[in-house]
Amino acid sequence: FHTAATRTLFRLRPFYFLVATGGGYVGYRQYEKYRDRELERLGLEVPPRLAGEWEVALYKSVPTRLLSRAWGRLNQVELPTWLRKPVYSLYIWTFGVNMKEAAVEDLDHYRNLSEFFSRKLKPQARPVCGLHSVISPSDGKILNFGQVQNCEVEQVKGVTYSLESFLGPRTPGDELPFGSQEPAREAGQGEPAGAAQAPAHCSFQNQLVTKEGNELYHCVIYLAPGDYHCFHSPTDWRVAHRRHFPGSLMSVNPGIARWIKELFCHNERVVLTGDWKHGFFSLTAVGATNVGSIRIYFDRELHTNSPMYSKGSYNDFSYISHSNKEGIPMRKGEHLGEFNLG
Amino acid sequence: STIVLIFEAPKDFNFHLKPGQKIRFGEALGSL
Repeated sequence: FHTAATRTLFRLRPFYFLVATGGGYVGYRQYEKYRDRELERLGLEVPPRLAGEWEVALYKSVPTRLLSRAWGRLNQVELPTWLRKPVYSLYIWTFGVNMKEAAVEDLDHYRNLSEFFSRKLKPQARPVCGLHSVISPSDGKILNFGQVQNCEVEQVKGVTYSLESFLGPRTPGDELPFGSQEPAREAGQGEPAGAAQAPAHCSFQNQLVTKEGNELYHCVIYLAPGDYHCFHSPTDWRVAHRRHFPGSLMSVNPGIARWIKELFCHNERVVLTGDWKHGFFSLTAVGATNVGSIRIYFDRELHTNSPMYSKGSYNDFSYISHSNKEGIPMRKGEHLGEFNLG
Repeated sequence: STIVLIFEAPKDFNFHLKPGQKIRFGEALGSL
């Protein structure tokens, strides 16, 4: 009896230790939030509280890609017809989906949640603005926008990430809008762009801007789980190149974007670059835990969220070839791609 | 998921946006 009690106690100790440390950590974070709210109430500017390296490392150690693929497998299971309405109605209620805009309103039509998640809209549901040169490529929430300063892009107010880490280093070849003449780099051999020295950093931004007097602008759009998850061409442009960064699939909701600096450089993403009437143009789709897969309709070679990948690598693919010098022409509002569950 | 646009444009390019606002596909982001 005596040894049994000790053994049990010994076994239970790690559990209690985890509960105590976890509870203490959560409690401290709540206290920090309370204190920030009080400071804001007094009208004081509260600097964004960024995650420490150990917190980012701990978060990155969570097998988010595995979880994402498992979530995707689960949502590929075909639901029996009687179960479809309850399941999709719960999703609609939870995330405020407006089914009146969906091309197919009948919930029984969608065999599983993946199909429901990738639903299309009625063409007239989203008229494309003819007046302005750049439109929103998707539904969502504007996290941040403005001019890019000193090669740093703001993911949310006050929290930045490096432009060069995000887009990756300039790639050889005159067909690219980066326009560098560096020796060719084997696809997938890219090292993290942060390897560039500080002086190159600022020149990186200057090399993206191809015309005298122009500036570099950015806009970050967050798609919530209930949003329409296809995306379209934001302007008339030519897509010349795709760079796929396999990576983590941390959540990208605004709260996490305020907490983890360089979040978008950690996550799996697909960078499309090319040019429009004013020069360089790029659209990047960044994956997240529940939405780990990214499809680009004209790019059958692209496979995202696959099990095998080497950290920090990226894969380049050029849409310009001997037979196609122009790249892929995209009209403003044209279907470009979609995010998929898992 | 998130979409990030990074592009060059003349200095007088203007965004017609407010941080935190909801937006829908097809609505204006900005223009010259």
